[in-house]
Amino acid sequence: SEKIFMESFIKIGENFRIIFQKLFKGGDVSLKLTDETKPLESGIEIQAQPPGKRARSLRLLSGGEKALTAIALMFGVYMVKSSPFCVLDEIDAPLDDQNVGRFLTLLDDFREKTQFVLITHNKKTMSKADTLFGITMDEPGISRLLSVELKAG
Amino acid sequence: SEKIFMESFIKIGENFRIIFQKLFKGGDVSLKLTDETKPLESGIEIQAQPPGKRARSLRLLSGGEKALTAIALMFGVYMVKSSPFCVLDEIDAPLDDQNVGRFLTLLDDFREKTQFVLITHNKKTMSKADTLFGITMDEPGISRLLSVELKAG
Amino acid sequence: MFIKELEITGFKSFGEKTHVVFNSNITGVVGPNGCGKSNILDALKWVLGEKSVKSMRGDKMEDVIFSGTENKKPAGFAEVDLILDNRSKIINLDYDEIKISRKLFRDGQSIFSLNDNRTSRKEIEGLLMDTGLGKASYSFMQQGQMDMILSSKPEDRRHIFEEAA
Amino acid sequence: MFIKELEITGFKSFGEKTHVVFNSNITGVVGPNGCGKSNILDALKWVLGEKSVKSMRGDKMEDVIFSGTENKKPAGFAEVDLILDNRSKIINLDYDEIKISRKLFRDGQSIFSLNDNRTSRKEIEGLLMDTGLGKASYSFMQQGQMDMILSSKPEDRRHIFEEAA
Ligand SMILES: Nc1ncnc2c1ncn2[C@@H]1O[C@H](COP(=O)(O)OP(=O)(O)OP(=O)(O)O)[C@@H](O)[C@H]1O
Ligand SMILES: Nc1ncnc2c1ncn2[C@@H]1O[C@H](COP(=O)(O)OP(=O)(O)OP(=O)(O)O)[C@@H](O)[C@H]1O
Ligand SMILES: [Mg+2]
Ligand SMILES: [Mg+2]
Repeated sequence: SEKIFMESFIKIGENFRIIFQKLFKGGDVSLKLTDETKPLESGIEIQAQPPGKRARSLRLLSGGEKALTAIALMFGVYMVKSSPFCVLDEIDAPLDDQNVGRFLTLLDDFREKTQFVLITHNKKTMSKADTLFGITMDEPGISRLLSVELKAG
Repeated sequence: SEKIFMESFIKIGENFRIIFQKLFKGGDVSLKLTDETKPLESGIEIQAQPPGKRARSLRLLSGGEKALTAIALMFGVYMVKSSPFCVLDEIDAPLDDQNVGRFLTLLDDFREKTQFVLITHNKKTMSKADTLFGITMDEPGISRLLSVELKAG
Repeated sequence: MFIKELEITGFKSFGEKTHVVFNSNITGVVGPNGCGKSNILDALKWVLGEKSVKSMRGDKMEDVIFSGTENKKPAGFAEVDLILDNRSKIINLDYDEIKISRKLFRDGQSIFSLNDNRTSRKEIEGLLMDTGLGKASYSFMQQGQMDMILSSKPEDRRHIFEEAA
Repeated sequence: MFIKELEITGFKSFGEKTHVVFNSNITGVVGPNGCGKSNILDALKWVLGEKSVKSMRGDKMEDVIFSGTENKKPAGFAEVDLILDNRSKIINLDYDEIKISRKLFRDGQSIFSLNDNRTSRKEIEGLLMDTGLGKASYSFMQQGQMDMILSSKPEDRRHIFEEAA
């Protein structure tokens, strides 16, 4: 009901800030209800300000900044009510090398309780995985699991 | 009018097929009017079938297949009425290494008449450029052109 | 790991039976464009009871059944089996291992099974209800979908927050 | 090359005057997330007369003016100057080089110039009409927008084809 929603909403806002500041090495965010008198119906306002920049409309953020902000929010929600596994499909695609690294470091905070499956084309992300599955289509149109590369240590 | 539209539409369809088959090394596409009796109002149906696969809804194509198909279509239009320059902003993002290579090879067909500006995070794309501009924000929030690396030959 | 094994037969591009064994906390899935990586994510969503055809990129539910190639006939059904580690009893059943299966035939007949006993989707949904698994938005961050929560209108964002509450 | 030089002052994240000289047929633009690469594309669109604030990711046209940082005051105006090689007379004017400028002040005053002579947007649009430059969809393939032509409804796709005809 209202109380339950507000508690989790406030917690998500705090998590969102913590994770955003980890990924951006600074900056600030805010998560607000457009109408605080109607928590169960109100829309949700998001503000995000990378370090050293002024808070502007989310739309003015760059492709990579938006992606990193969305990651911070989704993981902020995740901290409140997580699932035992999480499949991430190419969410590193818009990120530059440094931000991929920061995203991968973030996974360390979750990996104990959460099993991750990372679908990716990114070499840094591939080396973070303990196990790598390669999918191929040597026969056109038919997927095969071709290789399982286990990393030592 | 109708005649002009149909001529360019048919040409675009042919170009689309040629470029698609270059990028996918095979396969087929079709570009049709939903209502052939009303060329100036009709919607436009697109079908794309990568080699060895059956024609299915565009939505079932993978992220990279959609990106490559969109590139084939945009360049197909471009061949009919080109502009002297073209700015491509990270359109290589969803492509695997091999497809980035095929996309870069495609640019050779256009580079004589068209000046390209390629915004990218991809190392293969960077090495295709004759000149590289680096943009940085050492002072947060302020963009600077930091380096111009000219490639020999 | 929570997901131990996944077996996919006749589901989307998996025209042949494919067995995936998970044995680590971070598993990478790689391969060229169109080879079937996102289809694995779809298979996982589907076996957990996903109802929305659109969210699996199809037009009708039958679209998830392998539709054949030049050299291989279309499949008569799609089947995905998921084996879960339940030692922590995250699912309220007295088993250390739980197998969830979903099978869809071309004529539309749909079969859900729990440890090889036929059950209903509602049953599966009920079991997964409090585990966080039932709700796709946490467990699956899909290709190209991350942007949406930021670009959607304030009113349209509620569902993510409501699911968490 | 057709685009010879671009000078950007007070436009979006270009708080300081930035001069870009183009001298090759394939120019790469690289840098970390958020450094300003797509803003360069926006600057090019804008100086060529782009009317749509939305297509430049803003809410109002004033959003393109550098809005300052902790250490630098907001700019009073945004200005972009574009120098084009017109030896092929693609633009119907008897000049080998053409300079197009656009300036926007905070109070909304907007100034277009052609070779340093004040002109109107309509004039600029007219000159660019048959060059392919006026229509953004060919010359600019924007970040994250490529998918749209495939995912839009058949009726909504017409504009690309109409522009080409
Ligand atoms: N019912 C079906 N039968 C056969 N093939 C199918 C079916 N549904 C989808 N496919 C095929 O699956 C392929 C898409 O697979 P998927 O989306 O998993 O690719 P991907 O590996 O994620 O690629 P990318 O790296 O480009 O995202 C498409 O080529 C599509 O034609
Ligand atoms: N009016 C403005 N004043 C100052 N900064 C602005 C203004 N408008 C946008 N910005 C800033 O410009 C940055 C976005 O730049 P841009 O979109 O060019 O990045 P990018 O280099 O393309 O990054 P990516 O690789 O992530 O796509 C944002 O951080 C945004 O805050
Ligand atoms: Mg995919
Ligand atoms: Mg960008």
